[in-house]
Amino acid sequence: TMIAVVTTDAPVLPHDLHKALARAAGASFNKVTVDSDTSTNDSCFLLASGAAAPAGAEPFAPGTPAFAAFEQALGDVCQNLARQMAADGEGATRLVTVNVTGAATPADADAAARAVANSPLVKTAVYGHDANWGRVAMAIGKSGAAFRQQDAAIDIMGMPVCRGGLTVPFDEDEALRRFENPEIVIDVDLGAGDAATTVWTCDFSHDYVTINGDYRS
Amino acid sequence: VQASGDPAAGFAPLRPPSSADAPPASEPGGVTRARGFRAVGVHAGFRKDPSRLDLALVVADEPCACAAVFTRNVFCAAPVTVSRAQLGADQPGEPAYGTARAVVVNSGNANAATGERGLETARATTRIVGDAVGCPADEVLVASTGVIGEHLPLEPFETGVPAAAAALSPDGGADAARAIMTTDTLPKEAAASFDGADIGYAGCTFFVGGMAKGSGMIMPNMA
Repeated sequence: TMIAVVTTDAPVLPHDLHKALARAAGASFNKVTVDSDTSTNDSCFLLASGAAAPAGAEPFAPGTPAFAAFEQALGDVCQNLARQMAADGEGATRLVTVNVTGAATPADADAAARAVANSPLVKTAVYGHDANWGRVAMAIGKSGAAFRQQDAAIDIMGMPVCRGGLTVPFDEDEALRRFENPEIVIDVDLGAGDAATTVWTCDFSHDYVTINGDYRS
Repeated sequence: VQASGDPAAGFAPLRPPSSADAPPASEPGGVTRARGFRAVGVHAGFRKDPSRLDLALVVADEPCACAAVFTRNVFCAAPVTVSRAQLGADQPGEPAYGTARAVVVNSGNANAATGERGLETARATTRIVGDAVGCPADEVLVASTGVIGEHLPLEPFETGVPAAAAALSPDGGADAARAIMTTDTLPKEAAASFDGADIGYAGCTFFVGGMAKGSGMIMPNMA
């Protein structure tokens, strides 16, 4: 379950606050997956006191620079919290960031990124420090996103590992060194359009099973 | 083609490292970084371990604008149903916004799959918090996290909420962030600010701050 409480001292009216929160959550919390399971209790509250504005000041109105600045700060806070959640996923040893570009539609970008981020085989490979890009290819291929395999490209930790749907020889020792980073970045270009997205997850370790095999006891 | 992980050997990376890839920086503080809010985290008794905080309270000095998004899981918990209704949304997915004064969160028990009894517990919680902080029950939002399918006892709220309300502080955000943890290994806080000078609010600095928990059963799909 995720629960978040966010506050601001900016003056924002309730209906505008909701629009801003929906956008921020859509680009942050709703882009996190630890185990592909959606909780019964997920909730995110946003409260605006207006206490930093002079008495009687006009509320921030959508379309103004003030509202844009507020949305930027809100988005930063939500994305920061979302990344913390992924990094602290049960049993996690690594934060995993999956960037998908070149998708035909935003829905395709999301489907492909989520397929990679939810794949137990990709997540265990990350845990094992294995740059096993074939599992990434498998995940995007089964995702339902529209693309041609000969147009796909994959990087792991900034290292090209697949181009044109085919393997690219890479330095395994360098890959192992890069897997020491606390954040593992997987980049995928589907070569099918201009849509892009980012999904955050974590690796999958023995501890996830230990924690969840014992949760109620 | 002879290539290696070295971009110079053949293929350029899809995403050259740049500052644009850096995650947003966070300033110190969390849910009480913004002015006008106090918070607290206490052990109320939802958990057996008395050293473990299990009740968080975030309270605005005055009733304020509020919005929320909630899980789309059909099997949504009682606190989701009650809080959504408090913010004027009768059905899942309807925009939920209005006025609120307080948010109360317990950890250790999700109050999910608990039927009418769970709903009444969530509603009673809003009354208890409202009495303690001095606001109507309909300005209190409630959330729970923990085990699904067990009835949430009301007694820890009856004893814990008055004690929590008495300890509310502008410095209480960190304890509140700890109190909502379940299998999380770390509390999660973040804050950001922006200057009002160039946006028509000269002399003002605005803050956004927050706390979150989440470690397992995580693929939020909130609307």
